[in-house]
Amino acid sequence: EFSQDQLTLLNYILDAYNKHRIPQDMAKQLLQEKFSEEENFLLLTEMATSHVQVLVEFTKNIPGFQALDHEDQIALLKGSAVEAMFLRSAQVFTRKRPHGHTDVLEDRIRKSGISEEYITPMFNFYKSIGELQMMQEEHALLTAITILSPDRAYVRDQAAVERLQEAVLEVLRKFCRLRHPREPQHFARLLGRLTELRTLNHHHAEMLLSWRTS
Amino acid sequence: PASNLGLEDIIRKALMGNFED
Repeated sequence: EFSQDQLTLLNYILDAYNKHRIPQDMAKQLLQEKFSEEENFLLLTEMATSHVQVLVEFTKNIPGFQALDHEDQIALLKGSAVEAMFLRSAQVFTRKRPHGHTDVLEDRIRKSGISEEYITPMFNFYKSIGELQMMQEEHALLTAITILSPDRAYVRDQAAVERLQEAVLEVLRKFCRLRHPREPQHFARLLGRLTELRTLNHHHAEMLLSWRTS
Repeated sequence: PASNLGLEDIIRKALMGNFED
C-alpha cells in the first residue's frame, strides 16, 4: 500500500499536472482549417514556448524541486523540456479524440516543413505510448521522473536529484502494481518509453537545425 | 513575444515569477 507521504506526493504531482496545461484557445487553434507551412511553423513554435512555461509551472509543484540548487533546477528543466513535450503531446494523440481531430493534428505536423525522417519516429513513439493505455497518474508521474533525471548536463548535486526521482519512481512502481495487477511488466514498459524519449530528444535537436535552414 | 526567447530564458523567467502574469 501507499504510505501517507507517498499518497500526498502522488496527489500533489497529479493536481499540478492537471492544473498546468496549454491554454485552451491555443489548443483550439491547432484544429482550425487554415493550413500553410508558415502558419504551422509559427503555431508549433508558439505551442512549444507555451509548453515550456506550463512545464516550469508543473515542475515547481514537484515536492522538493524548489529546494534544489537554483542552477540545477534550470539544468533539469533545460535537459528535459523536449522529452516532457513529446510525452505530453503523446497524450494528445492517444486520448480518445473525435476521429477528425487527430488527423488534422497529424496533417498539420506533416505539413510544417519538418522532414519525414523526424516525423516517423515521433509517431512511432505516440503509437507505443498509446499501446500502454496509460492513466493520467502515470503520465504525471512519468513526466516528473523524466524531469528529475540526475544525469542531465550541468547538474551538480546529482545525489539530491536522485533522491527526489527515487521517491517518484517508488510511487509509480506501487501504482502500477495496484492498478495493473495482471501486467507485472507494466512498470518496466513505462520506463522503457523513457529511453525511447531520449532518442527523440536527440532527433529534435537535428530537426530544429534542418527546420531553420529550410 | 515569448517565442523569440531562447529555451533557457523562458525557463528562467517562468521559474522566477508566474509567467502568465
